[in-house]
Amino acid sequence: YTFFPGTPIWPANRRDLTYGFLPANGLTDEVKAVFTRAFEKWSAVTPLTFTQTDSFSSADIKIAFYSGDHGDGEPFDGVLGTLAHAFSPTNGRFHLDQDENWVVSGDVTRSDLPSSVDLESVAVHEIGHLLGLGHSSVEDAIMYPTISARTKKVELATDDIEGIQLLYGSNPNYNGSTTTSNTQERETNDGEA
Amino acid sequence: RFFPNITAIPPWHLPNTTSIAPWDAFTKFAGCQSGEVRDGLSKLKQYFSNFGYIPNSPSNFSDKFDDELEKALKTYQQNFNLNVTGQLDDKTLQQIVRPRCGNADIVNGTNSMNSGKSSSFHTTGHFHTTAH
Repeated sequence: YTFFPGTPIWPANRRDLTYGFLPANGLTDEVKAVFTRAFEKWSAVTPLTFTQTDSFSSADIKIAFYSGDHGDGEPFDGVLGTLAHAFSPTNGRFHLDQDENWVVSGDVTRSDLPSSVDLESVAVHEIGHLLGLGHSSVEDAIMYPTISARTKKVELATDDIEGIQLLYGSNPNYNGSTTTSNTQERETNDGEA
Repeated sequence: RFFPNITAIPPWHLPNTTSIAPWDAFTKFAGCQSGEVRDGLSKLKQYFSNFGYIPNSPSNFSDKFDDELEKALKTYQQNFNLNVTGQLDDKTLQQIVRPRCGNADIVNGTNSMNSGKSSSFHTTGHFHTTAH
């Protein structure tokens, strides 16, 4: 695990965070539920809580899908390539590439669409950035920078948990049992597991 | 484009996405050696610049495989647990073209991704490190 320079975190008086969705995206409840599941991965191991709000402007974490240049100096590039990015605490901006073929449910590893990307996998990774984690070189870790198409990877690895608990401490109910490194992969190009 | 339960969608209903991913063209640089000039190599340098491996971002990178690119490659290979050769070998290129997070691996010149230790906190006056 790594942290951003200066180790920015959410301050002690802002540990119950809200998240909202850009209204213009018109996301369905099914899509929003993917993010709820992703936030739960991190709240399970930390004292942080995450609550959805209908007020995008006042949300601590602002989730939005954009295409191409969307004004933050980090334009998206169409199908595959860059999938999403997120800012360090306490900025809260979480942007995803609208042009990706996002899979919301079902077994992405069995998709017939070669460019399918699992939304929950990317969401869990980007939330790590929003909370203060940088990229990790541990391949099983959620915070590893790359993810192949048609791959699902949503469980926090020991590396992720150690990093986030250094920043915020542990959830009092966390007993270590959620630590897994199960990674389901189906590579599109080279067939590696 | 959202796909609920994609495995339940008949293949003939899926969109025809034969377009090439943005970085697939980099595979043509396989075997390119230091000192060589290859058309489009500047875009690979821009890739490394975007993710923090080349600190400065000039408006126009050259198409020459120079020392700056070799240094970026070595750091990238270290971060992704590849053989540190400084060369555009197949495994390195396979890693480069994978979809990824847009956040940089190296922020403000600080690379801690594969340092072996991760700096954490100044706590009681001493510098505490945690082994991976």
